Amino acid sequence: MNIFRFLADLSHMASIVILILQIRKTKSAAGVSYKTQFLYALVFVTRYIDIFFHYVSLYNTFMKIFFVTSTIYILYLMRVQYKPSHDPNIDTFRIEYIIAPSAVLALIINHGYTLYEILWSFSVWLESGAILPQLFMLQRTGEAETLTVHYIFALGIYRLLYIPNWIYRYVTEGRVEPIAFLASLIQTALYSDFFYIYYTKVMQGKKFELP
Amino acid sequence: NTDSKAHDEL
Repeated sequence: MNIFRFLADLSHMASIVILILQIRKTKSAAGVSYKTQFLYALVFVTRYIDIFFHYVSLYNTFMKIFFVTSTIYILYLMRVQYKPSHDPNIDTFRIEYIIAPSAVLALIINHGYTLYEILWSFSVWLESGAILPQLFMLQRTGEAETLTVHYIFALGIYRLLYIPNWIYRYVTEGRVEPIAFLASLIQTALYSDFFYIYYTKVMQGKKFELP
Repeated sequence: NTDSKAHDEL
């Protein structure tokens, strides 16, 4: 494992911890897109189905369990514990627009026509667009809690860091992962606007507000 | 590429 992948995983983990802390601290899930969280749960369940038949390492297994359980816990917090704080009227992005293209791409571009490979490919494409409901919500409200902003930032950094990881692995191991590489470029592109505003406002201690 | 099937990442 190289430093890029490790830092990426840590930042991914941090993003989820930030979100859980925010919801628990404020006893509210206001500003958080339930749809994005639902899509991530779907991403993890479809990708980590191999936990039952494909052992990689203790680290890998631990992280998979963490991502699945923590995301389902967030869904629980939003749906049950702090349900009144979540306003579905501003969380209006149609998730069919992300799920359907991901399914089509998974059927066209994959590593083989087995259920496992198609689900894996689906999860990768789905992940690249899963943040859209959250960004859409941010755009509608125009501003966000600092912690929500840090959450989105940490999540964006995670997939961005996987790009040098793949370049590094291509150079050192000759390993090629074109599907995840391309999906990651798409995902990072979706974040570019957000990163820009984060840099120009939040880094200078200002409130996150869209121009 | 058989390597890409390994899926050893998260």
